[in-house]
Amino acid sequence: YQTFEGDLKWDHNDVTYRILNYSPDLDASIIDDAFARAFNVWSDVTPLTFTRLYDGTADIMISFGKKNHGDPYPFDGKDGLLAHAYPPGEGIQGDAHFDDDEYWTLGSGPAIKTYYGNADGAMCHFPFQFEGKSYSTCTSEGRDDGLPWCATTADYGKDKKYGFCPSELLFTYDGNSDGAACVFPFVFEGKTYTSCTTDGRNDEYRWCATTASFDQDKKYGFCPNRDTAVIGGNSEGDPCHFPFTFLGKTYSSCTSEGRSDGKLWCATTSSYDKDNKWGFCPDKGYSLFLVAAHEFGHALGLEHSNIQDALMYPMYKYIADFSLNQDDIDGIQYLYGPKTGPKPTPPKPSTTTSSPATKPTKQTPKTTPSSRSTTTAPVYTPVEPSVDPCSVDKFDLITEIQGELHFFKDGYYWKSVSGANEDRKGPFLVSERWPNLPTKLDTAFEDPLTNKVYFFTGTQFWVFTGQDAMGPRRIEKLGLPDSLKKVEGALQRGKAKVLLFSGEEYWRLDLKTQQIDKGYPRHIDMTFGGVPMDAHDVFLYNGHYYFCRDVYYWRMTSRRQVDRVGYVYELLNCP
Amino acid sequence: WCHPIKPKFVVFPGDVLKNMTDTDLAQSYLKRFGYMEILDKSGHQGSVSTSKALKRLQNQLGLKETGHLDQSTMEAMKKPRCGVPDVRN
Repeated sequence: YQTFEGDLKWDHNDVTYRILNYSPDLDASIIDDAFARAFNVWSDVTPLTFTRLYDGTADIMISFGKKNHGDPYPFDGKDGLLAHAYPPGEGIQGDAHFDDDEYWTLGSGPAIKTYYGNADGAMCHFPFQFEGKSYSTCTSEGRDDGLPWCATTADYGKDKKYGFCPSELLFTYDGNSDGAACVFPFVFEGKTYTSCTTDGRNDEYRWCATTASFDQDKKYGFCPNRDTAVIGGNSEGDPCHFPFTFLGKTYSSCTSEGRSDGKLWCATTSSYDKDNKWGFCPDKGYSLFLVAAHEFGHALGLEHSNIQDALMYPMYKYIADFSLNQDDIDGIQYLYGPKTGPKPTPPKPSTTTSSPATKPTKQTPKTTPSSRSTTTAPVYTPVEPSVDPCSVDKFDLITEIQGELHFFKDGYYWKSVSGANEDRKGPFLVSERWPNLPTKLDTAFEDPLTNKVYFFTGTQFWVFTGQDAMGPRRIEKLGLPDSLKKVEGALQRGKAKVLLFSGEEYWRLDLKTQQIDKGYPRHIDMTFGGVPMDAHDVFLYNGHYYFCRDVYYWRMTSRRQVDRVGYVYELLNCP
Repeated sequence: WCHPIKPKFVVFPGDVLKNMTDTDLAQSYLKRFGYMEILDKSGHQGSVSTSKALKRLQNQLGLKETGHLDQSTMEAMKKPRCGVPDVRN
């Protein structure tokens, strides 16, 4: 850990904070809660206490802003810089600023609190079923007033639990209208508006009047973002318009065409070419809680750590079950000392003679022998999840085996089936199904003729027939150059050839001769135009070629045209 | 098999990326996060070479210290992060 020069710290333990404004992405109560939990991260291990002020000057003033937001360090639009904070002291010192061009969530996709309805403000449940259709966003289907709503359980038809989603038709935030809804149309400086606008402001926040005339009544509020709204770009808050045309081509889903950074975007009118109105498509977003906990570390006197698992490491990483790293604890306790007083004790189960407390026992599933088959396929039992696959930003390898897409990470794997409207399966232990493989794998493919599965890691490979393995053997045996460090992807071609990818080149392996064909390597760009040159995984699935980089995939048809760019977690059927 | 499509990149209105080259991005990153201007032991501020700055960055981020703008370093520079500088100066 590091502290600021001179060990800057607060000279009192009862630190105050004030939330100056809110983000349109999240309900105020969720933001309040995220900040409170972020302070608790530090008060749990130090004698510090944090008290919220609602007016006046607090030690830590918290605000959301975009680009130039009033200090010398402008933000940079979506992604990149997420937030910053100043070390303890007077004035701007101690303050924390959050980039509102980010999509703020709790880290795993839209966190939509509902209003009114009959669900007591519960969060939306995505996806949910309504009249035979599955919805992954709020919808105004089934209503004639246009109000977006969602179910708060998986099946509206069964449970009838619902609430309304944030929209300007329901409420505004901040401003001077006590949360009243927008009134459309409204008049501002003689012009009539039928939707929220950023006119009249230089901070890019969308607002509306809450009476028919702002000019007359001066009543206004800020518009909450709908979950279907685009992020950033130049149409913040507007929904995608599908289909839209871009460079003469029609798109009916978000695309990364035209961008070198792979981010998904859409136009918010029917023609980007004509209107140039666009924004980024909503993604998993950044956890406000995790980023705030990091920034409050700065506000308390910690600089960046070079320990990758520390909260004070400068890069963002989503962790579902967060706990402070010892490096963070050592750092903050160096400044403020350890927490004093008795440690909280966990609640004990109450025991009575009539109902003795018992330890939960592991239940073994009962199996029924099948009368149809005399041979039994091995059953691999899911193990306790070590990690949420939907928050993995880079799988070790992805490949299709026996019609199911397999996602490998750190000795575990998950499975998902295309088109199956069901959750992924797993995690399973790799060692249970393919014994003696190393934990870290680079790529794999199934031989379509023999169903043998080839695994590659570093300069070695294994060939599995069921659970029987041949290997490890060195990849030079296949005719690959001995300078090659690893094989990162594989595409089956026909029934006897496989393309093996490494870096910016690929080789063609003849499965019959077990040798690389003459005329290879070839440069990826010569054959596969429009996919990233630094893909860390390449695989064949449902007749399409997939090239993965981080959380994105580029899908290519067999005619080698990129027809879709998406998120890997879509393939995993993540919510 | 048709001819592969050549990607065409567009500068979107208001997009801050502005098609920066990797070298431009690295220079701006190293400067922005404090790796280029270092205080020496006597308290004087001086510039260091890009190679030294890269090594310091690679050390800070737990990457292999090559002093070159390699792929893992570029990937790290493109990751979302906190805006507070890494190097005290």
